[in-house]
Amino acid sequence: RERKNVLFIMADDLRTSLGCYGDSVVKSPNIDQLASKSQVFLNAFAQQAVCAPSRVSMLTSRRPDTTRLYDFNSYWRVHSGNYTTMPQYFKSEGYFTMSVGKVFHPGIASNYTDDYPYSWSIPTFHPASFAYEKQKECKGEDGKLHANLLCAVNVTEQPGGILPDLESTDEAVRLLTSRANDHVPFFLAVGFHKPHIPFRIPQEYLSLYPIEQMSLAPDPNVPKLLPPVAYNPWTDVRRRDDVHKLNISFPYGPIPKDFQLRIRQHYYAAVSYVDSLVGRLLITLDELGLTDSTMVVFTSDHGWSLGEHGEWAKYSNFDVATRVPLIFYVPGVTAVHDWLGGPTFPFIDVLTQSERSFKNFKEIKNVVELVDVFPTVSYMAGLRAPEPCPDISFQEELCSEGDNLAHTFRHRERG
Amino acid sequence: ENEEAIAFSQYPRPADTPQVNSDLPNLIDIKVMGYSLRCWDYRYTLWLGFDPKTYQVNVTDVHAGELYLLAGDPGQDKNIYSDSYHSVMMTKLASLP
Repeated sequence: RERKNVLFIMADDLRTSLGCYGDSVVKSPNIDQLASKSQVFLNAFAQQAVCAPSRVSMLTSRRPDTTRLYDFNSYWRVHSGNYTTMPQYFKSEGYFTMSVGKVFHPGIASNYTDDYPYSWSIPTFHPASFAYEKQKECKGEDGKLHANLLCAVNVTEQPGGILPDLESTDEAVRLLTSRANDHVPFFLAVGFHKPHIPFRIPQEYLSLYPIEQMSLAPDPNVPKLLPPVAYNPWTDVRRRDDVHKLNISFPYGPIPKDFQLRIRQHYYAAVSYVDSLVGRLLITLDELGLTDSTMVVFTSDHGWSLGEHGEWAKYSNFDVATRVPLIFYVPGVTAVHDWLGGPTFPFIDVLTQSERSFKNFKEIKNVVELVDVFPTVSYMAGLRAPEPCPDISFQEELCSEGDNLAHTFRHRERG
Repeated sequence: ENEEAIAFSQYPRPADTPQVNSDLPNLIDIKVMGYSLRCWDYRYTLWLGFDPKTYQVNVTDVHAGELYLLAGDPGQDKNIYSDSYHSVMMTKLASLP
């Protein structure tokens, strides 16, 4: 089988609030367009709803009890086992592997190198403007700058006149361009920082979600029979200046309703912002003639509770925190070449064409897991999927604790 | 391909009640691990004692449980966990990876 390039796109804290997952509020036309030519896994779940454990689990295809990473404070190769990662596997098979933005969780969890050189052919690109992400860059009503949760900004007024995900997209486009005419297949992973908090996003995306049209979560209260151990008190949100000022009681809150509406407005706006960046990557594939030779995977590390159960975070086992988008575009399999020559993924400006809608090409309703991604991407790209792990696999460098979902692309779903 | 599709997740906690580090406890502080299995029609979670030094979970040390039947409760707001379900579901959990 011919080997395909891989464009692997990850969002951060993106729940299934997308048009292609049935969300009627969000405006995500570029991701919906991708889904219309892809296989969409409607019920895909992360193994642990927090960044580093989930990303390491997905990228090694091992569950947290095998990576033994439950926090942000260890590197799996020295802490549990020298497990081969998905990009490392592609690299070992002759691919040129590249990483932009947040793919691995930075810091000790990826050995302060994003697992370079094991996983990547070149060092990871990190946007310089991320240095300002948690600083006082949000203009408040008092005209001063604060470290707010709600942080819609005029990009031209930000340090460097840019935001991290815009910078990452520029770099990803540059890397795609540099590889377009090379005979060596590539694996490019692009990790966006949004819609993770703070919602430091271009302010124009807020206009897509007028506050008077926003609604609260359908179940905004902490359920009466929820065991206290299952609840998370969303301390990262509480620490932001604008939330801290609300003087919300710990641990159960609640956040005032008008502020809840604004959080939801900003989250949705952040999703539309990410959608526009995904659209830029996809039209770049078209412009470079790569659409027919590149599979595209779109997913997230986990979800986020938008007020459901009185929570505003991941950090739980609720479906809103663990369920993720998982979309596979495989040229020749989920879509056929358009011989009329039109672009496969024309860019849709969500700010002017927000009402564009699409129908999914194929949906899989059965539950799947992010540990399934490694074997499935490998197989669908034209490599052999790693073998299933034995029950105890600490000494096994290359194996998978997930399933190869390739059969779902060929057969109708059962059950 | 004929097996029931199931997805697992887990989440650690430092204590049975919410505290400042409940969201993201350091490994050494983890005392409880919530293991979830979910399929088409339900989500079942057991919060079990966990030893961060040995990484061992104590399946007899049940701190809490959750069971949501998704057909009538898609938002997972009505926890119907009870001991009557417990033995059946524990058998199922123990037979899975």
